Amino acid sequence: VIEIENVTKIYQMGETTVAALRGVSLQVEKGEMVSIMGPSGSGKSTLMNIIGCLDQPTEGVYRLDNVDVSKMNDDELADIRNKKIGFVFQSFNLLPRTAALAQVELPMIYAGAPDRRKRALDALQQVGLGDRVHHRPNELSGGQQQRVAIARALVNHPAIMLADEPTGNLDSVSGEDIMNIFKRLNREQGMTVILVTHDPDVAAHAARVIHVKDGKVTV
Amino acid sequence: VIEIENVTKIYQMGETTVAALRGVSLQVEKGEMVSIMGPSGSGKSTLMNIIGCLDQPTEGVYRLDNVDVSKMNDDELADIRNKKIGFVFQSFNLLPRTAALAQVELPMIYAGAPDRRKRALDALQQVGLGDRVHHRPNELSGGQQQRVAIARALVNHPAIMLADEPTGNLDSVSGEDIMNIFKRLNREQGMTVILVTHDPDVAAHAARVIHVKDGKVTV
Ligand SMILES: Nc1ncnc2c1ncn2[C@@H]1O[C@H](COP(=O)(O)OP(=O)(O)OP(=O)(O)O)[C@@H](O)[C@H]1O
Ligand SMILES: Nc1ncnc2c1ncn2[C@@H]1O[C@H](COP(=O)(O)OP(=O)(O)OP(=O)(O)O)[C@@H](O)[C@H]1O
Ligand SMILES: [Mg+2]
Ligand SMILES: [Mg+2]
Repeated sequence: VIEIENVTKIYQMGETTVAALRGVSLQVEKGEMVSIMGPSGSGKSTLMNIIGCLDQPTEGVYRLDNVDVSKMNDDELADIRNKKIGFVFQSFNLLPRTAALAQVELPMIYAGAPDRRKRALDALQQVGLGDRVHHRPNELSGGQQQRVAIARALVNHPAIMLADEPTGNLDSVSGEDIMNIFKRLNREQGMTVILVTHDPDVAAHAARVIHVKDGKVTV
Repeated sequence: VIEIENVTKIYQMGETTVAALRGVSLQVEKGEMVSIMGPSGSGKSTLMNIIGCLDQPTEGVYRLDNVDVSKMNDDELADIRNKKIGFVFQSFNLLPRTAALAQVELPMIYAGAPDRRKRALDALQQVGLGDRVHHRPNELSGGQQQRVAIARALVNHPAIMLADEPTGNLDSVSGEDIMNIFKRLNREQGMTVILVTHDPDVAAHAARVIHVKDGKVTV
């Protein structure tokens, strides 16, 4: 369902060039659960942003469900980002003045979904934040903010979950709970899952691990 | 050097009360290296903010080098935060539009230190960011931002290092490098180190581990 072909991402900074991705190719089948691991700065988040249709490659092709993403118009892209893909960002990207409940309801407003409040409460309950629904981000711990971001990514039942280091701020028990949610959705609903992680125990939950180093996929 | 006596921290949110710390006592000797571990939301960052003089307890006493912190005036507090304590925040707290080099020079400007540029370059080199010194935070990976925060905390040679999950966004090799920097400064310069971490491998570098659960220290 995800085909990345020889993708390159170059940042131009004045006279310097930073090559974040240098010819990456990978394929992920529908319903697969894969992990991406690699050193800090090796290109993992850059790759995730391209897969999530939040960024365009400098060269190469990205096909999502057999459609070349660079040929899509803005409406099609917005639709994909809102309904097809759930994204847990490495730095959470929560709205600073918005309570947890509203943060998780937001994707459903865009998708025009019914039962928003109930579904948002369910999602927050599932990630252990049932008693924190009215807290804003600065009234939440780091791991609680991370879990709001996870609940928000899950709430539209996306076909593809992209999670960039989703357990980095969590103790091992909370981390396990999150991984069990992802695995259950993968098993029961066929949700395709791509997880970036620095934790080998987390990576072990996936069927295979893709290693990234210096902007390249190493076998 | 650090004496926390029966400290409580209560947040009032309209009609609800959240007790983030519920009678915590602990002591850290000069030159010690200790870890703090505990579930997400258990009160670790709240405790660190009090130790770092960034927040006041609701009840209880905090003595730093035998002086009651609540009796200090603003100048004394500013001085402590700038020169005596280095703080690595869980969410980095970098200035969004400032390049890495300037971020690391900033504490030295406040401290009136000489050789700022050279020392900032050295610190960034030590954390593996010698080739990223002109990048702003949105041009850096998550782990690179974390390392800028670490370099910034070290650069004034503080007597006390408070690091709140300093390796959460780092692969194991980069994480080891950071731990080795902390251990070397602890050993060679007697820097007192308090590390919050979810990673038992990281906690193992410390002489002892303090466990926090539901706002209390458990033995
Ligand atoms: N300003 C606030 N108002 C209300 N509650 C708050 C506020 N700040 C923190 N809390 C609550 O206090 C508790 C402790 O938060 P703290 O950030 O210390 O946890 P933590 O142990 O650092 O967690 P993590 O491992 O997830 O970073 C949390 O349950 C949090 O929801
Ligand atoms: N806007 C930008 N301009 C210039 N360089 C950038 C930009 N964004 C990212 N980079 C560089 O691209 C490289 C890859 O970044 P990326 O965020 O993908 O790394 P990562 O593998 O996710 O790292 P981490 O594990 O630390 O999160 C890094 O070396 C980074 O400095
Ligand atoms: Mg990243
Ligand atoms: Mg915390």
